Amino acid sequence: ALRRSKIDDETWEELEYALIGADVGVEATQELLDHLRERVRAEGMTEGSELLDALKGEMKTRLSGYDRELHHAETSPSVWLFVGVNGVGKTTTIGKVAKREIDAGRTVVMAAGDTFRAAAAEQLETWADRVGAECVRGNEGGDPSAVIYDAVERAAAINADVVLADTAGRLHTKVNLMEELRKVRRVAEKGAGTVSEVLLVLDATTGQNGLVQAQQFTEAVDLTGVVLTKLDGSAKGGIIFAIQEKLGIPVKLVGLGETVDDLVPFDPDEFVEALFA
Amino acid sequence: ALSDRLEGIFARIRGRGRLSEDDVDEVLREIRLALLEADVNFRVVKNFIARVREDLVGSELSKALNPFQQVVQAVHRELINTLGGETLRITYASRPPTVVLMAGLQGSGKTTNSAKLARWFKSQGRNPLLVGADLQRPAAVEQLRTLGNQIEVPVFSEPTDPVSVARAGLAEARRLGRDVVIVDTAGRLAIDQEMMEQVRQISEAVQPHYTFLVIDAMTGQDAVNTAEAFHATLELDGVILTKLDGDARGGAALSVKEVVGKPIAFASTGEKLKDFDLFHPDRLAGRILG
Ligand SMILES: Nc1nc2c(ncn2[C@@H]2O[C@H](COP(=O)(O)OP(=O)(O)OP(=O)(O)O)[C@@H](O)[C@H]2O)c(=O)[nH]1
Ligand SMILES: Nc1nc2c(ncn2[C@@H]2O[C@H](COP(=O)(O)OP(=O)(O)OP(=O)(O)O)[C@@H](O)[C@H]2O)c(=O)[nH]1
Ligand SMILES: [Mg+2]
Ligand SMILES: [Mg+2]
Repeated sequence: ALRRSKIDDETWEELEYALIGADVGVEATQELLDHLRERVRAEGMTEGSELLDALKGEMKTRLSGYDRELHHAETSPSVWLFVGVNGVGKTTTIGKVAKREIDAGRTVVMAAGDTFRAAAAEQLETWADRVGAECVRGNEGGDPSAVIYDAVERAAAINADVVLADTAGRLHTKVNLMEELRKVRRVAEKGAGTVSEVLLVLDATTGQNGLVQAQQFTEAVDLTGVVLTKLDGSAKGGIIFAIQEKLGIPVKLVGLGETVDDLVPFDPDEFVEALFA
Repeated sequence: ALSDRLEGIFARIRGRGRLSEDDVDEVLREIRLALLEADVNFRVVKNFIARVREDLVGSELSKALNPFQQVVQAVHRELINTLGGETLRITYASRPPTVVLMAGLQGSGKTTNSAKLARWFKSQGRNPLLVGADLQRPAAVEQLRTLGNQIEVPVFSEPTDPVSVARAGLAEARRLGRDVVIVDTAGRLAIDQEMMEQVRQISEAVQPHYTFLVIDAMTGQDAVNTAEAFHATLELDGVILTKLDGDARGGAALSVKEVVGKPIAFASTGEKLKDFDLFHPDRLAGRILG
């Protein structure tokens, strides 16, 4: 809330700090505030509260109008690929999405596509047991594409609706790992499956690197959306503003905790209100 | 990069022969933007810029042959001073074992770096024991056991509760004659009162000689909140900075160092257990400046 009642330099500074502090980033913040300055001139705003409302309204407008559905393909099984850098919440998110799908009456097969990290398959298998989904895994160190291919074949055999494919965390700076991911995406469609979602899982505590991640991952595997995790913490996840504006990639889901039910659809209004709370 | 931004300004003022107050302000504005883009917390940036201004005001820039160089050097110097200071030298407990506690947010790299640290202690001639006190994340203990096997370090855990596991792990280390104990804990939010109380109790139970906050190098503005809360609850001895093999500028490290006032002890630079070493402030300083 703006402490000053009349708009002055301190008012603008407070707004700048709120945006920067929320990881909206320098460029997006400057752009938003420059646009707001024009509106103040044009509309003759004088109160700090008017200014905050105008900024919130502007951000909400810019964040709305995106496709936030998780799409199923015309023919089953659909394949939803979960990608992202290390430790962001991909495996946990798959557990939550599986529960969501099962509650909606659909059958889910999980693919343990992280064949690299210690106990990755065991972690996913635990989630599968918890929600009542099948989990197809391979051997540690095996080919991730083969695991996902097998999972899709299994899903087709049992008439499952969706394959949730887990992948190993990887930094976009690793050329060979991004190439491996491209192959994973290609192979996921070789069999009976159709890739209808490629979701970047992004940690809300991430700073400006989040935009770089989105740029690199979409270049590699053509992202359909973002899952913003750990928004139950104090971080605001403001980097998604630039991700949506610059790359047109919508945030579809938000992770709000570590249990199976802690997943909600992304709501632009709630997000903007929380940013300034 | 900061150098490009500053070059533009200096090219314009070079002809004038002396630097005015306004010129210095303009330069400092560019440095501020570069640091914010590097994820340094905006409050930390404010204090940092004030310090750099003091350096520059006293340094007779207008008389310098190459004022541009002087500014970049002043910023670089101030960054290294803030990030560095004394390297953490591990001193071992006179009555073993030396207890190390690993804490931090979810997914920051605690479990992997517990194993990396164990491997590092082995290279120093020590005999560590890993204690898996994360009983909440699915397969967390398996993860630690798998990593322990890779480096032939024993792993202790039991399905009781985190505080009891930590305590029992310490007893086990004494029983086995291990001289270092590394306690891995569950990731937790700094604003989760219950979980922060739990880690405080773990600390109370094992009285660590070293408590490390494990921080992801790509963390943004919120790093300050995290560092303050963990430091208030646990009294940190150092920070372990992870995922430095990415291209995040790493400004969170500056924020954390500023707020906690304890050394960044180690740097994790990859997914393999060998990608781990003592922290070098000069490398990070260059990276933050961009
Ligand atoms: N508070 C909170 N924690 C979360 C959320 N999502 C995931 N986590 C936690 O984040 C940590 C990492 O989650 P994982 O699912 O293992 O992340 P990952 O991306 O699969 O990690 P890698 O496979 O190692 O790259 C775990 O401790 C999760 O419980 C969330 O929305 N909120
Ligand atoms: N690229 C890279 N990955 C790392 C580094 N350190 C850890 N990781 C990876 O980061 C992910 C998370 O590591 P964990 O050790 O599971 O993190 P954690 O803090 O124990 O996670 P929680 O217990 O869920 O809070 C894993 O995929 C690790 O392999 C690093 O320096 N570089
Ligand atoms: Mg995973
Ligand atoms: Mg862990």
